[in-house]
Amino acid sequence: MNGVVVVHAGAGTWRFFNRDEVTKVIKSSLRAGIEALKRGGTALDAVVNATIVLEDSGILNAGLGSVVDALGRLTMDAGVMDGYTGRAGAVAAVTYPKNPVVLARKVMELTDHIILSGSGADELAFRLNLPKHPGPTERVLKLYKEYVSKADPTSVRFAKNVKIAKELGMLD
Amino acid sequence: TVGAVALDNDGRLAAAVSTGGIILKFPGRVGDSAIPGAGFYADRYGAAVATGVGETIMMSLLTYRAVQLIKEGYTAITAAKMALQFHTSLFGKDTAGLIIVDRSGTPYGAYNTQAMPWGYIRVDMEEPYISGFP
Repeated sequence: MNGVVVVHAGAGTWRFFNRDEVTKVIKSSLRAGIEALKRGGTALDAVVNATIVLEDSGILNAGLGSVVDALGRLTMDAGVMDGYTGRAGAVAAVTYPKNPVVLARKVMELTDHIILSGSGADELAFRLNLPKHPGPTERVLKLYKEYVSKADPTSVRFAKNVKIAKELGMLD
Repeated sequence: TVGAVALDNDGRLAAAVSTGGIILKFPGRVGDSAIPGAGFYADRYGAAVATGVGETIMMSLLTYRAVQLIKEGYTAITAAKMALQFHTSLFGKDTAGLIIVDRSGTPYGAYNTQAMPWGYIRVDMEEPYISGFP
């Protein structure tokens, strides 16, 4: 039997993370993916199962651990693609689902579209009875407060964002 | 951002990606993770998933580019390196990373950031391979 699963936990500096904790999550994700293949599942089953584990970890920037926007709200993106059929599905700026990757798969399998965004995608998640996201973690909210408190347009990467958000009163 | 690519026993490839985006992003902003060919792509030759600054990944079509290079005959490793090199030439360092697998089952992770924890496992492996920490 052949099969391989590859996962990543995000590119960046990774200065403030516990290496052992992240390694454990990556291993769990890989095992979830490969178990799907061993059970006779497809590559699509494997990547979705692996990604759910990463989303559910709460320590990575996706699913439960997602960071927040300038208003302190969660808006998540996700996508899936099946290389055999050439079909793809994606969701953008969704707030409802705990696992946006599952909703992306539903878009691919149940609709005639490729990308659903915002309230329409959230409505689909609700009507499909997908688990609801509980909201940002304490870690993310703490991070947000730190960023907002030092939201100096000259000192952050997305200076234009911060400048316009401050001008429009969006950073409180 | 997190993501996964896989090859199954029937030779089928797939890609999945999920993200909360960038902290303090403008409300309504959509990144590369929702865009096929940018944040994720798969065909019968390869599958790839990207991570990094979405605004740059959307413009370089990073994952589509990497998989196209596989289709042109490059290995997954060379394709990932070449696609990322092209991306870096446009947008500089600290902007992106990607994982990839081709139809022979060769996995690889490439990044121009300080780190990108990634790993892979094959059906016949006891322990996964993990790499990419700073």
